[in-house]
Amino acid sequence: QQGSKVIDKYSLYVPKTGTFPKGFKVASAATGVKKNGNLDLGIILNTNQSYPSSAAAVFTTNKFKAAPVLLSHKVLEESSGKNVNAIVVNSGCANSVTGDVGMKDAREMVGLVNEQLHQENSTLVMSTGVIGQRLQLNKISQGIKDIFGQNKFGTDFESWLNISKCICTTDTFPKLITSKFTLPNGTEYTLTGMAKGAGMICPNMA
Amino acid sequence: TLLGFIVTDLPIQSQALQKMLRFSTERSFNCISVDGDMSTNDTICMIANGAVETPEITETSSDYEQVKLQVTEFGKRLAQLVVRDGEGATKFVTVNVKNALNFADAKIIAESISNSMLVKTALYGKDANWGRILCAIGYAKLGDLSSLDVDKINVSFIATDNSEPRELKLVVNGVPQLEIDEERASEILALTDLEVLVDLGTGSEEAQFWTCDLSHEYVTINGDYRS
Repeated sequence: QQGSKVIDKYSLYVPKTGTFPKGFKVASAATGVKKNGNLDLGIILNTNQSYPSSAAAVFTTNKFKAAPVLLSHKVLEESSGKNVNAIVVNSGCANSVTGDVGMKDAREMVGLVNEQLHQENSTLVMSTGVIGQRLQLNKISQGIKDIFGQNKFGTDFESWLNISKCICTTDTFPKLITSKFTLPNGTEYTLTGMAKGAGMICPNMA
Repeated sequence: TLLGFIVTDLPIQSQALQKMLRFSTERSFNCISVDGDMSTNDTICMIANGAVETPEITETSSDYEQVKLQVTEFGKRLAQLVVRDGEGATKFVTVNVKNALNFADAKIIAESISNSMLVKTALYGKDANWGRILCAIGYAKLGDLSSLDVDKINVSFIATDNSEPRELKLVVNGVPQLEIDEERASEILALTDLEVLVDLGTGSEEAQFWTCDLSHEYVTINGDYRS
């Protein structure tokens, strides 16, 4: 009964509207990797052509780095953080402790998105979910092709909310925040952030 | 596992962006805990696509500091949502360690308190257990003990609902306050948001860490997880 005071976290912490940064579009899909059929694949895409995009990341310092961590780190190193225009994320399977085949699967995920962008080294990849299992690449590959083939991308609030849902595992609510800021010269810019996490949480990223 | 991404339409040069994200992470995503476990997949990435017409921001830009601090506060907000959603969490806890000799010590002490199962279960049980907090400070993995002075340490609970008295002193200059106002302690610990304040009195640096309580629900969720 100690925890009996149930808080409706969803209505407390999930926004109902939002304005989002220029030049990004997002998409999500339910590929079937999640047993419950929920959204479990998302892609963020930079569509702005006026400036070569910059990317940065911090990664877990756990000794057993997952395949997506190792590959994303490699992409950033090889690209020096320039012209990275996409992030692809899957949930339901962490692709961790999966050895060489896990690396091959992560490369295939990245490769499929790079192909659509007609660019090399332009996609970061993240996975989360059960450790020690291989990605169900058939479902994820189909999901990526469907997202691009059916142009499931959007810039509306619902699209952003859905991609923050597709990365959830044991989360009870999607974590999406977005804010506008103004520089001293009057320029307005936007930060939008999404996160997932509810268990196995004490990161020390570098 | 913690995953997250932050995107912006500001033009930020990639080295500057990496430095900004590292600074922000050190004060936000690396300052949270639900269960003290570090995943194999934790990743936070950021893309700046420059869709907004303004000069590129580099480490020498006059706007660099302001944007860095805005990204840091933004990161804190996002990181705290993860803790609020901690498995089985019924409390959101801010651990404030101040007046430490250096930031690293303040952060290590705050993390030690935040990861103590005994502190987290005490908070779940609404028990003003200063002994467990002091114990967690005492075994923190500090490089040396210069930030700790047993005669200068103060530990308090701070009411987060602006009710008065805001501060419930549990330890004053190393001396436990045995005549604690139990009624007031119960009021403060009944709140969903809690704040533990530790004043080390050996410097001027401070750090914040966010954690949650440890409840039966956490065990239920993770006990029947099948991988």
